[in-house]
Amino acid sequence: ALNRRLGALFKKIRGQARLTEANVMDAVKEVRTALLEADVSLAVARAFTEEIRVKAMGSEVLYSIRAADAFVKIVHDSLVKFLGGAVAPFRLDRRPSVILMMGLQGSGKTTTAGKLAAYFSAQQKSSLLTTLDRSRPAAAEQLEKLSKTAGVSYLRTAGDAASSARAAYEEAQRRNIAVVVLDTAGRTEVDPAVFAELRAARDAVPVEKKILVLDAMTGQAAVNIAKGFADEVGVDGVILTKFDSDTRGGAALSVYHLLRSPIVFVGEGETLDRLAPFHPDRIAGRILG
Amino acid sequence: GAFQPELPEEVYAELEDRLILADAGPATAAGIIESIQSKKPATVETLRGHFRSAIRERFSNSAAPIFALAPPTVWFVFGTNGAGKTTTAAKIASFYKSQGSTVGLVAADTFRAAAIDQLRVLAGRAGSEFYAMEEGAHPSAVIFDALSDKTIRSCNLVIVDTAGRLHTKTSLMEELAKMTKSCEKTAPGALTERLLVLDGTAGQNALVQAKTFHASLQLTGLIVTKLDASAKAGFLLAIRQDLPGVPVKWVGVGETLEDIAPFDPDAFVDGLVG
Ligand SMILES: Nc1nc2c(ncn2[C@@H]2O[C@H](COP(=O)(O)OP(=O)(O)OP(=O)(O)O)[C@@H](O)[C@H]2O)c(=O)[nH]1
Ligand SMILES: Nc1nc2c(ncn2[C@@H]2O[C@H](COP(=O)(O)OP(=O)(O)OP(=O)(O)O)[C@@H](O)[C@H]2O)c(=O)[nH]1
Ligand SMILES: [Mg+2]
Ligand SMILES: [Mg+2]
Repeated sequence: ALNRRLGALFKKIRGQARLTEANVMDAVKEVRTALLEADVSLAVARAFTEEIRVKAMGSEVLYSIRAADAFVKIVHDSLVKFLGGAVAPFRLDRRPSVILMMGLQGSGKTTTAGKLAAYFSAQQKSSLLTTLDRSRPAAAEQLEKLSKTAGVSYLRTAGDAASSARAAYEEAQRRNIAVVVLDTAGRTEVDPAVFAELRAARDAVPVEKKILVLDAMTGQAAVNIAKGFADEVGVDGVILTKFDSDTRGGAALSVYHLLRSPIVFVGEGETLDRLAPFHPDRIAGRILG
Repeated sequence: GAFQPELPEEVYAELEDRLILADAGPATAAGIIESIQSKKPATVETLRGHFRSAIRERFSNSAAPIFALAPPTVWFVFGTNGAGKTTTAAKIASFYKSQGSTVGLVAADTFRAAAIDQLRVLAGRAGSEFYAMEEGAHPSAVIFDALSDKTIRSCNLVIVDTAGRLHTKTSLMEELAKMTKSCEKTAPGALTERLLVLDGTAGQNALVQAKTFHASLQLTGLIVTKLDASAKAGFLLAIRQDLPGVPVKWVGVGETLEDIAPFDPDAFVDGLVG
């Protein structure tokens, strides 16, 4: 953990009245290592530690007897302050509100679609789920079973993304359903052609929230993934999944740094009740180990 | 001898950055750079040669699949949620089917919605036998029943698909260990591969996944999926160092049944070194 490493580092200079610039450089190196071990992207780790260096040089940590703790506090508070920008109330203003789920293969889109429906149910808001995924075997069965578990409506659609999105939207209008969640197939950003389908859905109906579903254990690729989806389709919010693992979750920092769109929820388990609000202090604590 | 000027710091920094961007992790990246620096390469060509071999030497040359003395051979695939287990199990079945083997797929994920349906479709596409019980059945019971079944027992190769599980969930790890014991009791000597499926887009968490699964299940190999995405799976460098007895056996490079290949360390190093 960063605390322990800085403690070991500053132990060697305990006799000093104040930290030198060289001491701060050594500490900043440890911060950078901690961020990289937590899967924060290289560019963001660099930018962040430079900010920390400037803050440390201008602060009382230089004169602190408990320099290690004071230094960690600077880092922790900076992370929390920065990620605080990622907290925003998840407000839906339209009726029906359409949410488009997107993300890498296996990131948790289908499960999270079910979780969102359960979340809205708890708020007395009705949902209609459908999938535009025509490639994954039993994708429709999976979402239909989750809809049943959540006690929400499910629409079987066939055909392309635009017509399926329209069918779901019109069904929700007909039945006065509050929210439509469109599940989509997983895709990687490597071939930009794969995004055409998402754009077709986005353009076929008024999509209120385009949500990037990202696995919390994602490594340096998180930035490429986020950039791909943002550039090709647009991202209104991020849901970080599998946060119940022991992954440090630095991808959250990198993706927020790039997109500046809110982290609207965190997935913390396999069952439909495991959707929680995003707390900056929790992820800051995990990133720092 | 003649004075040997050192190569500029930027040359090393660029390589270290490349390793970090490939998810090698800062400690592994620094270690590899230090080992190269200590060799004092005089030219960039020599440096690149050291860089390549420092990475290549971490991968063993003996990563052949292990078969039982007599059919059926049974392989388990397990790993964290969404890593690609089900798809990979079917890919491997298809791989051997197309070589003339009779293959079977056992749907031991009785937990996740439509997991059995998903594998059933894939088994059909792979031309493989298929065994499942009802959703919600006890996974150890599925294993016992499957390996008592005549059709499954007559397959050359049987691959058992299991539910995704986080290595941090003790009861789920225990469930998996019990499933392997159920297999060994029902078909002694058949279980020859315990394969951890790792998501190629993962970061440093892959290392603790590998260590935790290995401690509990004695892995015989690793499978890395989604290498067709932009990620480079540099975490394998640390895993190979910390778990030298666990070779990388297969890589997944796409979503169709053909997108699987035996691990090729030279191709992997090419992808990493560039
Ligand atoms: N532990 C844990 N598992 C999760 C979470 N969210 C999803 N999962 C699991 O992750 C796996 C993949 O979830 P899916 O919903 O099928 O992922 P997907 O993005 O729809 O996958 P594709 O459609 O194939 O791209 C499943 O086993 C889910 O149960 C979470 O927050 N925690
Ligand atoms: N691009 C790409 N996608 C892959 C690869 N392997 C699996 N996938 C996709 O990843 C997603 C998840 O695959 P699954 O096989 O369902 O993963 P799993 O580990 O069985 O998931 P759970 O059982 O829910 O834990 C699916 O959309 C697959 O098509 C791969 O090598 N490349
Ligand atoms: Mg899905
Ligand atoms: Mg599966």
